[in-house]
Amino acid sequence: AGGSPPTFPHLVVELLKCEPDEPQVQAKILTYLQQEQASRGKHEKLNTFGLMCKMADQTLFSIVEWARSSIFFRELKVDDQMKLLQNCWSELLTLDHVFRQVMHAKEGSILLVTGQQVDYALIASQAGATLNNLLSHAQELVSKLRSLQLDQREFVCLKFLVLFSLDVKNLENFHLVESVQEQINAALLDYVMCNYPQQTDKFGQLLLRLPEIRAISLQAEEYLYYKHLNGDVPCNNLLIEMLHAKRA
Amino acid sequence: EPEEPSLLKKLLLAPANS
Repeated sequence: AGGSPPTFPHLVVELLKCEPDEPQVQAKILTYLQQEQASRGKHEKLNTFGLMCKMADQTLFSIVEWARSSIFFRELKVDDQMKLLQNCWSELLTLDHVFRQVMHAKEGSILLVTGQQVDYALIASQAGATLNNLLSHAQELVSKLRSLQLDQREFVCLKFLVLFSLDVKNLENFHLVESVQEQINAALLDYVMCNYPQQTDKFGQLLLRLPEIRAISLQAEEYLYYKHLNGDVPCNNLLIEMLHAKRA
Repeated sequence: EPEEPSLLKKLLLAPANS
């Protein structure tokens, strides 16, 4: 209390070490999208929605890169890794987007993974009812997490809790998933109690956000699948493969 | 018909620095 330096459980420090270099990810995805658009003929340019899909696809690549180089996950066999990622890819995308807005903290604008800002009202004016509903659910979650003062240490813990889901069946190494869940929950509780002693229910409130992230991500998948059936989503990419994986 | 190779599997099996 009284300005003591923040204390991080050792495991939280280890999780932070797995975080990607944000500016590098930003530059990589922005460059990719610019090249992708420039390489297309005048009449094949991607529209806004198509660019957003490509951006989500590239963000998925960076999420897979983060996972496979992360503590615990890198110990798993590929089949287990695939099952875990196929289960939670849309939640990790949702959590990534929501956390970026929590940190961005600029009412009325959305910060993209490329570092660009988009006017929220502009998107809302172009989007249909379903996408608007989805965006407003995400923004409600952003507000809740902002008032909870979610920080990066807690964010990385939530990412691992989402990745190592106990809902995934037929894993060869389910024991590791259980152990990671236990360790991360303990580390998160320890961190929150030490660094936010005045927010006695913060740990519980953070965990209560996980089903909300799941609900938003499933709504996003439904929307994306509907748009895919309409032929509005660029195909032959990781995003489409993951979308189909759960339906297979 | 051979199944389309999984992009996710390729990514997970790729060498670390690729």
